Amino acid sequence: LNSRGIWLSYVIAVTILHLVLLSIPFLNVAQAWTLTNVVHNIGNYIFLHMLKGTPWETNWDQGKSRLLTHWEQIDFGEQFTTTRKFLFLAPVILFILASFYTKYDPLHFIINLSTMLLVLIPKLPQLHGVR
Amino acid sequence: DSFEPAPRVVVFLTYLGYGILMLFGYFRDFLRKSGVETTHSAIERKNMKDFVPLYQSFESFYKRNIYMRLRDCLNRPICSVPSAEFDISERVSDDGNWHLRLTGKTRRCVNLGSYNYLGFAENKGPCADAAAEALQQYGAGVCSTRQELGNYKIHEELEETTARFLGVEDAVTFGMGFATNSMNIPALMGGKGCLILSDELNHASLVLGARLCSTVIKVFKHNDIEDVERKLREAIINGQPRRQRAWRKILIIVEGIYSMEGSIIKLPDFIRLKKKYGAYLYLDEAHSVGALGETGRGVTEYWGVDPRDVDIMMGTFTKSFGAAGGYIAGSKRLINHLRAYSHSTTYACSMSAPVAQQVISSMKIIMGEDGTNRGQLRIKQLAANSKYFRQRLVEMGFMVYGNDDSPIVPLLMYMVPKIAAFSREMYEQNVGVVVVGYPATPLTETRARFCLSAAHTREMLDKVLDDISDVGDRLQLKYS
Amino acid sequence: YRYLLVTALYMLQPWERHLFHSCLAVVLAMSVYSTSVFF
Repeated sequence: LNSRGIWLSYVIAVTILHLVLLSIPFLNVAQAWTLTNVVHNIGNYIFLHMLKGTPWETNWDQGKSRLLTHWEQIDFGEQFTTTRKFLFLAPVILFILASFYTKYDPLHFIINLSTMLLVLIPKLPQLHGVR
Repeated sequence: DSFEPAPRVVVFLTYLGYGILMLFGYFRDFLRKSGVETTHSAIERKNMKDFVPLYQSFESFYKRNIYMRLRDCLNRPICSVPSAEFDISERVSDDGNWHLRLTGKTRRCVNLGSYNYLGFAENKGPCADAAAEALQQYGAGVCSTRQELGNYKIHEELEETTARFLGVEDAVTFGMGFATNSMNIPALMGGKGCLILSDELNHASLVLGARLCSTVIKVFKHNDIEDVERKLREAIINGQPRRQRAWRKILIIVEGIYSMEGSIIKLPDFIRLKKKYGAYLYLDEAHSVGALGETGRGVTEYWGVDPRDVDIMMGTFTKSFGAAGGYIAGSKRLINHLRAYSHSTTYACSMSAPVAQQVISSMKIIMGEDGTNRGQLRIKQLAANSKYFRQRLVEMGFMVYGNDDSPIVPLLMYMVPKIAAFSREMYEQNVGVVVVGYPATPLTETRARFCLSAAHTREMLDKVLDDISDVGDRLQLKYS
Repeated sequence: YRYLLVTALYMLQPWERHLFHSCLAVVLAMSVYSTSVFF
């Protein structure tokens, strides 16, 4: 997540997701944006806060990372790094965009807000390592 | 050292490729879990489900779904001595590389994958004869440790020769290169209040050795002197965590040549730093001893610094001497301490005598003690081959990392499928290459790593370079 | 060949590639349809 081009790839991947949802005939723009936001946040939550360990053997750390989520392993657990800030901001920006394109409709707002909180709360430094 | 960054488009396409492979990986896992597809990997037995799981299924996700797809390109069995050319056994698979079976055929290939810098990996010549004689005299295995009955005369001769070769007071040798790091760093940095500063690209054996002792470990950016100095200053100013007491010992661990990057350590700067701050310097010369310097003494001779300025000189006999095992060299006091307290001398069997003889013979040839200048010629040949090969690749437009003088030439490919295609295509051209991907390299920097040898002739290299250029055009690898 | 290399489809088995291409075709068809409806 620190290496070159990962942020660009992240933005492009979310854009592709949105375009695929937008191309579904029976979805209107508001539904496409809310679905983009929901799919992104659920994927974000699963990969960063639910899956523990690494998808490859890390035999050099005696299995220490096996108990940590991906988010807790970023930058060896150091808080407030640029990568963390980026991953914290992405759902917020997506939420703002989704609210704008759903014309602040209450139902969409509740769905978007709740999924955004779902991914922001585990990212708080106070919850690092909390189970 | 040159580390040209990749074009952004290439990096994005690399991530896109990983994304697609992960999507299909989850899809295949779903098919396996629902029984549609047979699972070939190890799984828990039904009646063991109440026990602690033996297999971390997520941890082998990458292995199941990415590594398996290119497994035929990795760990190819060879059935000859790994000299300039070798015989590769042909393998086929009927189930997506889960089971590979030998066809019985072999293919003679140019060997660009083995560590054989000075070309001592031979099954004939003075080294092989001397090793055979040692085999007759001492037998194959030493079934005891150095501190008990496994201390032969040949081991002492090997240690004297090594100390003389490196220009230090004394040396102790071990039967395994990896263990030389992982078993001796704990013997050097035991107890609380010690700090280790380690390069981020250090070899797994250094990482394991550092983790086995209860020291604080700080990682600095690869070969970055400013970063080391900054971390060193902070560590000395702040002292130990919580109690702020001064550190008892600070050890800086670096490598002479980084085998994945092809970069060479800036040794004079590190020596200046350690003198300035009173730290110790541990130099792992696994790849540089024998391969660098006018007379092959390694990175200390390459930079023209006094070997005695390096507190702990470590190296292996695998890459340049056609043997196995490793050594630690330095002051007599250090070596006596290691002989007494190292895990290896206490628990591990000593180095096999024929292997020790192979090292002694090749080391004497390098030093010219055999009365010929063959050692010098090999060193010059290796240096010429390395420079020539690297510069030709750069001219062709490939992305090449590292230092001109390094005998390791990493050619960057970035996308995972390209390393598989490259390895297969070069195999068709009868060239044996090593391709490397995550986790041995950063995720987006998969590469082919060429190891040059003094045994390669210019004709061989030209043929290989033409093949690489053809394959590079076909696979669009000329990113630079 | 280059397209397969760049999109990592080179590492997939043939039936996986067909599956990927059919998904891609569906998405493109929907995009074309939605774009035409939109305009």
